[in-house]
Amino acid sequence: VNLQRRNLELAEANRRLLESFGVRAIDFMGSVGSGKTCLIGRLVEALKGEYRIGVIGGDLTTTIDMELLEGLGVPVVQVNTGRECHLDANLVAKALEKLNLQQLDLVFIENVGNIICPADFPLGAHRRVAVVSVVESPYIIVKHPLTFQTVDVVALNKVDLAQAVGADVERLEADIRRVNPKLAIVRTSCKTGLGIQNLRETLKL
Amino acid sequence: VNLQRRNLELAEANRRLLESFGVRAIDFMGSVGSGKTCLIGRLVEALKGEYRIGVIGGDLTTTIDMELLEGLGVPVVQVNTGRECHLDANLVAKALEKLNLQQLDLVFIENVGNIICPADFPLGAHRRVAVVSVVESPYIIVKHPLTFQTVDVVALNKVDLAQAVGADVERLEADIRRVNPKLAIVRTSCKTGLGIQNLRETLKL
Ligand SMILES: Nc1nc2c(ncn2[C@@H]2O[C@H](COP(=O)(O)OP(=O)(O)OP(=O)(O)O)[C@@H](O)[C@H]2O)c(=O)[nH]1
Ligand SMILES: Nc1nc2c(ncn2[C@@H]2O[C@H](COP(=O)(O)OP(=O)(O)OP(=O)(O)O)[C@@H](O)[C@H]2O)c(=O)[nH]1
Ligand SMILES: [Mg+2]
Ligand SMILES: [Mg+2]
Repeated sequence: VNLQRRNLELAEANRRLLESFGVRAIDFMGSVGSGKTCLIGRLVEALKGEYRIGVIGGDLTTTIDMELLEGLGVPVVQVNTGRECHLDANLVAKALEKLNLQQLDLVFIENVGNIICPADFPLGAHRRVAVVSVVESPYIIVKHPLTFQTVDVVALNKVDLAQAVGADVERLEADIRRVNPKLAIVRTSCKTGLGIQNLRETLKL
Repeated sequence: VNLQRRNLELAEANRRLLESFGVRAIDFMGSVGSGKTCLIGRLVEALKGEYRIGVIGGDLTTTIDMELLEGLGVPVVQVNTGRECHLDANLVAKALEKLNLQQLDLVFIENVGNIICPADFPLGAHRRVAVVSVVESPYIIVKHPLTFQTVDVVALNKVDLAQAVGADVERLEADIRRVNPKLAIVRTSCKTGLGIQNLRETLKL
């Protein structure tokens, strides 16, 4: 609990730092393989003409995702958390020091792939997106109420696979609305590009 | 670190307790929706004629999985961890007290849906199975090296969906062998029943 209070203070400091440079930050969390890197990549491609974008990415030990996004021509900072199942505001503060915020408008943060841990650790971003693959489990929403209390937007991803796996997307949406009626919900297929425009508009980008 | 040493002591106590009653325990971990409940259900159906089985299940706040398995006619104990992303040996010790170990031969433990957190917290079971859905991400193995050091068996599940989502099962198997050559790997489809016989034999059941 003390850890979380300390994290909250650091998150607020991150927020003030970003705002002092006029930089907006969006934090993407979600279970392993839900589509965070893919969706960030799609947004980078759609937006890099209009915004100067930087990306911070957290994984336990690998650099795969950030290498991929670096290939899109944006500055990236890789954070490796070792065994920690989530980014925290302290790690993000250190990562922000490695970005030239003077020359950026927008920072995307990809959290460690985990649907539970990040819920307790805000990072200081202006918005948090939960990326949920419709393919994993019909109970994924109802089993993680805290997560869905602590985000602003849900990207219901991989809708192109819904039929093949017998997923009930309507039902998942209804679960989301019941858990947190204030959430904005965007159906996406990172594969086909469906919903990417809608996602950027929802994020006011 | 002290937490983990304490957990290890409690895990060893659980193991001794189980062995004093001649009860074998198998712990199933894996990411959200990977198929843990489904596979445990399949094993219960296949084995309840030969073994007296009990099940312990961990979830943050819900009882869905254990209600489902209870419907198969076995005693179940629901553990709710609140915000904790993994079961621990202490919670399992308390759950074991609620089972009549005198009248059981086999206990299945379903861990909280999370591919990272349980790796640091052995429970005292005789075997740990990692259930991995082939549908989530091609990098799921290489991104979680510690997890695959700490299990005995991997059930590569949802193989019936591999073609529909373009998953490379061979590659995932190769990743597993590279991360931990000692692991037994079983391809399963909990939907069709493929690999269930193989899984029980691998678990020496
Ligand atoms: N069919 C389909 N595949 C997708 C979609 N989005 C992502 N994928 C695939 O799913 C896999 C995982 O996507 P990622 O973007 O790496 O997921 P992630 O959330 O970043 O995963 P981690 O960072 O490892 O937790 C990749 O093989 C993607 O190509 C989608 O909408 N439809
Ligand atoms: N097509 C297919 N679906 C499967 C398979 N195994 C499980 N499922 C489905 O995948 C969903 C999740 O399965 P579960 O057994 O609940 O997964 P779990 O690991 O227990 O999930 P949590 O306990 O919530 O973390 C369910 O809708 C299952 O019916 C499989 O091999 N093939
Ligand atoms: Mg990623
Ligand atoms: Mg389950």
